[in-house]
Amino acid sequence: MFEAKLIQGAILKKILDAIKDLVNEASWDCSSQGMSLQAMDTSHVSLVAVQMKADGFDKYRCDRSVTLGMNLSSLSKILKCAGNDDTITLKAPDDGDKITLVFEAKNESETSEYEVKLMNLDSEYLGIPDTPYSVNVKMPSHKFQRICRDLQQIGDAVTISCAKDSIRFAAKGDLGSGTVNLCQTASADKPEDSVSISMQEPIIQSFALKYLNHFAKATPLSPQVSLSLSPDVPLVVEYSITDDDGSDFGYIRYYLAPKIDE
Amino acid sequence: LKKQKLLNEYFHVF
Repeated sequence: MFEAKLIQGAILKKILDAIKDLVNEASWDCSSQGMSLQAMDTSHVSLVAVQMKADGFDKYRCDRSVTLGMNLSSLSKILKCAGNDDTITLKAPDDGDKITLVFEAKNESETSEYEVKLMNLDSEYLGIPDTPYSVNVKMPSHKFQRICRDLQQIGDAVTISCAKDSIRFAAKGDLGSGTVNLCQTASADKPEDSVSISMQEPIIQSFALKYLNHFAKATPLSPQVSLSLSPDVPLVVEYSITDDDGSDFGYIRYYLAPKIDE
Repeated sequence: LKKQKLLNEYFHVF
């Protein structure tokens, strides 16, 4: 039997909003450590990896590791039926062909129960090497979302270049060009407003803004976003997920292959 | 013009 209860059900709603437009179908790998998902988009240009730790749930039981293959847009539609303050419980028998979702309203007066069919997905896994990155930038996630949205008006690709204490996003297209320059902040008064850059060597790389704007749908999950870049390896965009009492619940990590000169 | 690379060129597919 697999059963996972999350009092802060809104986290699960936001995770599905953050991945459903990028990946149609994916499998949740559930083990005693927690729930994880890894899937590429259909073009194999980007990949999303989600991790939710077992001890981040309010109740977590996983007798045997199970793989729950699902259509994510269906799951997202069901999760839209849950209120933002609802407790969400996922339940699946070990050899079942469906998963049950239970939504309990805060005042315990209302309980909803939905069943979603499971799918047999022969998902291919990618081995992602743990490489040290030349550049890591931590910045406010809403700033990253706005920059990607603004620059997509100008062109379909952004060139990210990093110096010691600043990061530059540049785009150009038929109507013209645009650049956004962010300087590293000193000790910002609010940590979530800070921009911090650690650079081993300068980089300059280009990426398709279409995918970055998909990634930015994870913005509601985390006040900060972390960008990791190295020459000629995919970009990593990571949103760490903490719950209300600030403990680490997991992360959403996106990988994006670069665009290179012909 | 820039060519879009694929993840399979960087990560090993199992």
